[in-house]
Amino acid sequence: TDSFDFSRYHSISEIYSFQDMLVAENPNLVSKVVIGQSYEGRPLNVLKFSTGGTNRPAIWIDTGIHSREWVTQASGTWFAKKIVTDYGRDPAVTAILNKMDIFLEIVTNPDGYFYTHTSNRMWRKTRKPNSGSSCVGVDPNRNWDAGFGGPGASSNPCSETYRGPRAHSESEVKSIVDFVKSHGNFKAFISIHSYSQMLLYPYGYTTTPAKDQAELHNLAQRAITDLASLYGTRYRFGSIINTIYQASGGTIDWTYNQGIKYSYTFELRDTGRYGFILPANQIIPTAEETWLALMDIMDHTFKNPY
Amino acid sequence: KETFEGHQVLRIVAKDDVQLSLIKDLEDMIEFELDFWRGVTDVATPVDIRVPMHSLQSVKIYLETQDVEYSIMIEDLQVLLDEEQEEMESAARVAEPRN
Repeated sequence: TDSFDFSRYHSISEIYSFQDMLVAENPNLVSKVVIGQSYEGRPLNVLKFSTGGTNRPAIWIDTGIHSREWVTQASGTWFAKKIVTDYGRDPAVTAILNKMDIFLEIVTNPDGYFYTHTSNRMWRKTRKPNSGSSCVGVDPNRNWDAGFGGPGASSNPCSETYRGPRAHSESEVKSIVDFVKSHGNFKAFISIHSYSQMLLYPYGYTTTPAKDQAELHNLAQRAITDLASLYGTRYRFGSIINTIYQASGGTIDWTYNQGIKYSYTFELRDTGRYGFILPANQIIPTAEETWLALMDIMDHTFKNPY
Repeated sequence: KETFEGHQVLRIVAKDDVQLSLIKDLEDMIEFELDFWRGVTDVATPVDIRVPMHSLQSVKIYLETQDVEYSIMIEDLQVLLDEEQEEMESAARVAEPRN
């Protein structure tokens, strides 16, 4: 994987090959956990970074739940290599991995991602047909059992924010739900989207402040400050509902309600005028700056066990 | 393969909350087949909307008659997608021998 070109976008098969290569190169640090299958039968691969122990406190990072947000899957691939490269070299990463596990799902919506490469670059949702409608797919960030069906999601299968027929109806979502519940020891959950430069914490479905709001806010502030220190990329931060809009059935509202205190959503850059079509030459700078913020959150999680 | 010739992405900046709700009303105009890349949040944050060619004129007239300010963020989406595809393919060609 040293020769993998992180500065360009890759197909799903190239990313899956990268994952297998990384595992093969680092048998004592990286393994691949298949937590389920997508609707079209693709494996939902999660890379597990662990230095031992059983069921250690863990950190979850996912990218690509909205398939067209290509800079996120590309950044996730870079994160995977960064973790392997830094373990044993960077004191903070080494300290974290000596006590905690990191789980990284790079292609969280594989059917959608494949579809963006082959049929429709603008595709965002899953690819499961909706009975009674000619429109396909559910927004996997509206399908979680957290305020599900409330304002901030659509009941129209043709909408980009269609919540689905019921909570956890999408296998891509249900597989994570089951994995998180069976693991039972996640302490941080970070779901990465693009674009609009934001770092968000719960809630999205209610204006009720999260009970840990003060701590989440302060940590977010520190994280975006460090992020901006690299290339000056300016982020906004706050709770989902106060910073962007009401969104029901969201990922991190569910994880927070599961007791995973450090639940965050990133909206990565486009600082210019490209939107989802961020040029590939911005992949590495985006991943590098995001990593600084991720490290703040992971380090804080490590130093504040609960 | 879905293509996007003539689709434009408009970056819309509301002056006040009244204009913000006018922009939000666009979400319900299903016939325009709009794709909100960046949804309506607050006055300070621009709204980015992909507009198919068949709706462009209507949407621009709607915005201009309400004196809502917008700029064209992407002139022709397909041109950008073709560039992205070409870059992926050429990078893959370079990488091939190495692999």
